[in-house]
Amino acid sequence: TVGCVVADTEGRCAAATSTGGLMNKKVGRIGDSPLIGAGTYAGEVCGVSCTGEGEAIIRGTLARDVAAVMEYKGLKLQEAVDFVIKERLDEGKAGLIAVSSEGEVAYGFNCNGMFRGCATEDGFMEVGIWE
Amino acid sequence: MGRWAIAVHGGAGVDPNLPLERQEAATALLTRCLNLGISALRSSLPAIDVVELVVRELETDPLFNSGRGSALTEKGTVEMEASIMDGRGRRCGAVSGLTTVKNPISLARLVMDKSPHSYLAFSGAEDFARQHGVETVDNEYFITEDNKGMLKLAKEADSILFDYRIPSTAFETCGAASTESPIQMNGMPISVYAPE
Repeated sequence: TVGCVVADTEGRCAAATSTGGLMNKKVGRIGDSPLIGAGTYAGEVCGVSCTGEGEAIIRGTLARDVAAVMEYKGLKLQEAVDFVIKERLDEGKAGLIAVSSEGEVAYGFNCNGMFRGCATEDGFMEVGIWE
Repeated sequence: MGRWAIAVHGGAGVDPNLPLERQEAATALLTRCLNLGISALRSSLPAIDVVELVVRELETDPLFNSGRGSALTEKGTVEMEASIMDGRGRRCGAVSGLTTVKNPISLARLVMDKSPHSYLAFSGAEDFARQHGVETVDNEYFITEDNKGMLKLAKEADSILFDYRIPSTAFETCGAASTESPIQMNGMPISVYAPE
């Protein structure tokens, strides 16, 4: 799975996710990526794209939950990502990237690595695989 | 005026033995995609156009599991899915079960912009693609030798395999498939749902 999340200078957030799914999957299997609110979500406060064990991400409505805990619990972006990865996945393994309308980036994962890159207007840029 | 921000990913659940040259190829692709997005943001492209532009780049490169280089079904074919969402107005589009559309994310964008729906799948999505003149290719285009090897491994392990590029030397199956974990999910052993 691949994904991109962006906040632009007008404070607009967007998210996009694309995948071939799981190797050796059954024909007709639908994963989390196309399910809005599970693998992909963008609202007024943030944009989120998820990857990993699709069935766990769907059951946890992972992407929407990041926005929900920001809206209803007042968490900041990275706190929201950490909370959702820690509390919403049961035994599932997954990762996600997120941006906020204030121009922050965050990511989190509970498996042994995630291919990710992030950058902000103030010059921060990071590309990584491992913890 | 706010500040821009961008993040990209290429999948979670990485083979701990991934060869260094594969790691370097992955970080090079992620860096290229970040820079593509950053220059689009500096040209004041709206967020929704930037995410589509960057994911198209990731779909076209065979390195990660999307577009060309997609994971294979149990029948050795490719079925792709994608979704896109614009936070302004919470508009969204999604597609599933694509077998010939070269860039699934752009079809999801068309579903959002040019259809009264938010999700089209399988033959309906393929018909919609043809109605809108979206570029299509043969299913073979999406299948790589790497992934044929990974499918063979997954079948030998009788599991749904992690989606990472298995080094050509090591042929051990992924951890979750070989150790039967007592944990169940949806009535199935958790090892069936190996992360991609």
